[in-house]
Amino acid sequence: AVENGGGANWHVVSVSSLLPSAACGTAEKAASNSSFLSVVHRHGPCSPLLSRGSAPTHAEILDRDQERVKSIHRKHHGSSKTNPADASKGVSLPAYRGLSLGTGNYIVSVGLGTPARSFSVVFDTGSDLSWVQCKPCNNCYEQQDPLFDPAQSSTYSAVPCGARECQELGTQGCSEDNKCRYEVVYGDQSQTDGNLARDTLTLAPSEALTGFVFGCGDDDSGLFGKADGLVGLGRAKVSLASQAAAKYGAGFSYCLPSSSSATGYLSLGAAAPANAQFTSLLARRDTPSFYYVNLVGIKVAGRAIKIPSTVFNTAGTVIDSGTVITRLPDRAYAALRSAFAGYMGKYKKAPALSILDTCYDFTGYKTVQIPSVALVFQGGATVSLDFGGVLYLSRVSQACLAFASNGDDTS
Amino acid sequence: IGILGNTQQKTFAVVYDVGNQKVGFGAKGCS
Repeated sequence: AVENGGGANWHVVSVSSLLPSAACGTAEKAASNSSFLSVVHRHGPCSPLLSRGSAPTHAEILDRDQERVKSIHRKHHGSSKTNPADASKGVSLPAYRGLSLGTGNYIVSVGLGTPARSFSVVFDTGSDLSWVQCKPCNNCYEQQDPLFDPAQSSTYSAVPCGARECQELGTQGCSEDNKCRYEVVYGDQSQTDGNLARDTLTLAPSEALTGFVFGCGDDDSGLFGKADGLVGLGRAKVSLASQAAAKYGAGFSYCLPSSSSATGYLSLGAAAPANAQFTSLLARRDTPSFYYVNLVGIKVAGRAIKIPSTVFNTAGTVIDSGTVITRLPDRAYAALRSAFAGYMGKYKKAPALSILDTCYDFTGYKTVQIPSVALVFQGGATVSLDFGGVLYLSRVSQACLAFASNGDDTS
Repeated sequence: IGILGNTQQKTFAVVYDVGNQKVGFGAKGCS
C-alpha cells in the first residue's frame, strides 16, 4: 500500500489501506533463535486481552498520553516529591513513583513458574520492576488470566528482606514472615504492592531465565486494563533487560508493528539488523530508568528544516515505548508543522484531534502523497519514519501530523 | 526534554545496545 512513488522523500499511500484491519494478520517470524516474544498492541485485534469492547477512542488515547508525558517531565525535573494525598492506599511514602501507564501500550506474553503458565503483560521501557498479580490477593483488579499461584510453582521463592534486591528497591519493609514488600506507584496513581519474589521466567519454549526477580502483586489497582501485569525494560538492575544481560548480552531490541492488527517482536540481546543506524545511548543519574538519545535535527521531504541548534541542545530526548506521540521542543515543533503544512496545501484541513493540531481530510482520494519526515540524531544517524510515524489516523477524514509540542521551550 | 514516542518507532527494529551505549534504528524491522 505504500509506494516509493515520489522517491525517498515522499510516501504515496492508498487511502483504502490506511485504517487497520479488524482481523489479526500473520505473526512476524522470529529473527533469531533466542529470546523472542511477539509484541501486539493492547487494544488491537491481535491482543490476547479480551476487553476490546471498552477500548479507548483515539482522542482518549492521546489525552491520556499527555499524562504519561507529564509524569516523564516530573521525574526528569526531580519534582515528583511525595504528596501524601497522592498515595491512593494511604501510604505516606511511596517507595517509587513511576510513569503514567497511558493506553498506547504494547503487550507481550511470557511464561512464569514451573510448570510455566502464560501471562499477557504490558512491556515498558520507561520502568524497571516486572510484576504479575498473585494468589492470595487482598485487592486485585480483574485480569485476563487466572492469578499466578506461587503454591503451584516448584521454583518460586520469596525474596527475603536482607537480600540485595530488596535493599536496592527501597521497598515497603518486611512482612512478619521476613518477606520483602515492594510498592510501585505510577504517575497516574495506578499502583501495585506485594512481595518481591523469584521464579523461572520463560521467554520461548526452550528459553528460560531462572531466578528472575519480580513483584508478586497482592494489592493492585489502576489503569492496567485486563493485563496480567507488566514487564519493565528500564535501566535499573531489577529490569528484565538487566537481569537477562548475563545470558543474552547487555541490550534488547523490539519492533512495534505498523498497525494494531499486525505483530512485532521483543528480543533480548542486542543483535542488530545490518541496516541499523546508531546513535549514542545516554543516561542521567537523576532519572536512572530512562534511555536518552540526542535528537539534533529534522528533515521534511528530504530537506533539513531550520531549527536553531540551541532548541535541541537542552536535556536530550527520552526514547520510550509507552508514550504514543513524540514531543518536540516548541520551536522545533512549530518549524516541523510549518514545513509539513507547506507540502500538504492540496488537502483539505480537518479539525484537531486532542494534542494533534495539524490534521487533513483525505475523503475522496484513492491515494495520498505526503512528505517524508526524518529524525537526525547526534552522530548523523538519519531515521526516515515509516508512514505510520508521520500521520496518526483516527479516520480517513482526520489524518493528523503525529507530533506534538512539549510546550514552552524557553522555560 | 523531548520524548521519542512509539508511533514514530513503528516498523523499525529499535536496538538498545546497552553494552556499547548506543541505540540503533533498522528500517523495515517488521510489517
